[in-house]
Amino acid sequence: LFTRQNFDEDFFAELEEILIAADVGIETTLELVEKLRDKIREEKLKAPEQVLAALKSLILDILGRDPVPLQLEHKPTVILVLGVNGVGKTTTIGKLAARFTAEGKKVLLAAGDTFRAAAIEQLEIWAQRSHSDIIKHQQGADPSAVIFDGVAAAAARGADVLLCDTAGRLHNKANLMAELKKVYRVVDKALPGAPHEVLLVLDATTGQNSLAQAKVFNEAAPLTGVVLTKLDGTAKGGIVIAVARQLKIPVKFVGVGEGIDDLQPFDPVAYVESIFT
Amino acid sequence: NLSSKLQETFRRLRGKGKLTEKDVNTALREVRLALLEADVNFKVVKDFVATVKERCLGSEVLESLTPGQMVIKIVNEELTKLMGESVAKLKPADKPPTIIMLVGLQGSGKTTTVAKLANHLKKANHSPLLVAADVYRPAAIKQLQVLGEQLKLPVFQMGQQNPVQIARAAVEQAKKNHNDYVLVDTAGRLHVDEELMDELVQMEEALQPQEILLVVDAMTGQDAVTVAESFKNRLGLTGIVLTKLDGDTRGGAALSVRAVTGCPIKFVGLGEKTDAFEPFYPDRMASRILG
Ligand SMILES: Nc1nc2c(ncn2[C@@H]2O[C@H](COP(=O)(O)OP(=O)(O)OP(=O)(O)O)[C@@H](O)[C@H]2O)c(=O)[nH]1
Ligand SMILES: Nc1nc2c(ncn2[C@@H]2O[C@H](COP(=O)(O)OP(=O)(O)OP(=O)(O)O)[C@@H](O)[C@H]2O)c(=O)[nH]1
Ligand SMILES: [Mg+2]
Ligand SMILES: [Mg+2]
Repeated sequence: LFTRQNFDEDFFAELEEILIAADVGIETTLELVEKLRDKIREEKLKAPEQVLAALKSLILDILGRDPVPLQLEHKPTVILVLGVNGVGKTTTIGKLAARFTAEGKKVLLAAGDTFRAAAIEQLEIWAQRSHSDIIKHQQGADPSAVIFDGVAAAAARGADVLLCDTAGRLHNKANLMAELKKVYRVVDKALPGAPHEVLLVLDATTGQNSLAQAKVFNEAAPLTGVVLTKLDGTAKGGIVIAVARQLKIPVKFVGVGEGIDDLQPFDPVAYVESIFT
Repeated sequence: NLSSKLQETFRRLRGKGKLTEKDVNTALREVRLALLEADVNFKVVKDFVATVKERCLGSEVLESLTPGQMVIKIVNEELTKLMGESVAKLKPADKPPTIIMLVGLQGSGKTTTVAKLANHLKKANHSPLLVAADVYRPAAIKQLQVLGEQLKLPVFQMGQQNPVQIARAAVEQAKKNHNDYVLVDTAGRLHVDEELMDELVQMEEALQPQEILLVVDAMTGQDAVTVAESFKNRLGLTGIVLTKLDGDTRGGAALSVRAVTGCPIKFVGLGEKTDAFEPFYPDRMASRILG
């Protein structure tokens, strides 16, 4: 593609295919290519390498060029983790907890998934692995009650960070989204201003549905960031570009494996490079 | 939706007399967009549109009074044909037990699907044995045990041993206890993880299963083709289970996986409970993908 000399329709078609294959989505892809044509005209770009650089620059205009860190100044900082079923919420909490305890922070986990089989046991293992404590009730308990207790315990014990796990839920289930709204309200009641971070976990292998997920979850609990998981596979998760553009929600971390260390801060420049390799 | 977009496209084109190939291309662009929005893989879309185009260049469309409706009819027919037939049957062994392996990416819904399949078999008067062969994920064995308890069905586990050994021992127990189905829950894995893919190859070799079902999340995007191809190249896949179809994804991954593996989609998951399990209906899937 980038050894061509002229920018004919085949050239743009091939660029579109790279973006579509990365799950950028057809709407965002067509907008990006349209902007690229303007840039080529305005800046009189001649070489294919210039055009590729221009396209990467357009994407970075949307994603931002600098990593966006977590807001960790509050004590305790309350982080709510949500998303649809199976995307990697519980595992991501384990990884985040380990990051914080390695920095000498006191970390508490709240087992807010009281529904799925062995969800609490799964989080307990991550608590052990990351040297953090866990607040849990019995299976079937009210998730809001567990998370309320988690916030109270975090404040009482002087924890630096409270990570709240929630059950996976499909965003088109009104009753489950109502439950999530209640959890969000309860956290704020327990500690005004909390949650300080609301992270949506998105699976890189998911297609356009991630945008719908982001929109609906954002309405239930205003999102402060995205964690994009399973980037160690072959999917690129390009839908985060549309999420950034339409909802202004930044990707803060990426999951790159199932191990406790497999979490990295999101580096927009490296990410955009990876779409084209 | 696609139907109204095509009606509109042809309404605008009609005014200028007889339809040409160029007009058909304009209409097919709408079909391409609709399928890409539905997450169908772009290469699968290319092939599909080419097939549809061939039929659209005949008189059935060019001389129709309602060409938009004709194109929709052709798209629906070709899509339903590609989806295959409703094949919710499992291939039984000549001598019990019938062995079924469930495989797929992390978080696709395998463990839950094993429980649903066991429930489905129990309701049809079979006696399945569930096998906890995921020795990696925290509390995976416990998860299957809890589901087995809910269904009052036996779960075979040997703690964190070699998954292939666990599965073989389970088959021996099934023979002793007259379980006529053995359902093996395997750990989620990446198609690009050589070591873990080798583990599945060894398991297939050791068990000689009647079925290997690839469990695919209905919201999977373009990657569905790469994943399905890799699993198909290494294993004797016999079927697909599409999960989380109770979401609002258009589910184009179904078309991608069908096109690339040729395997029948046997069942769909429609919820988190163990009874949220149904046979796959190709015509319903086709109209869902078209939106
Ligand atoms: N390869 C890979 N696997 C991951 C990653 N993150 C999570 N997983 C795996 O994905 C599967 C699901 O992870 P969970 O943490 O249980 O996901 P969840 O969102 O909490 O799931 P539910 O609570 O059931 O909705 C597990 O097998 C994890 O090991 C990642 O970054 N890469
Ligand atoms: N809504 C809905 N949720 C489902 C369906 N199937 C599975 N799930 C949920 O998806 C999540 C992941 O399911 P699991 O059965 O743990 O997935 P898995 O493939 O075994 O995961 P790993 O073993 O980590 O690879 C859980 O929260 C399940 O309850 C479905 O058809 N609909
Ligand atoms: Mg979880
Ligand atoms: Mg599992």
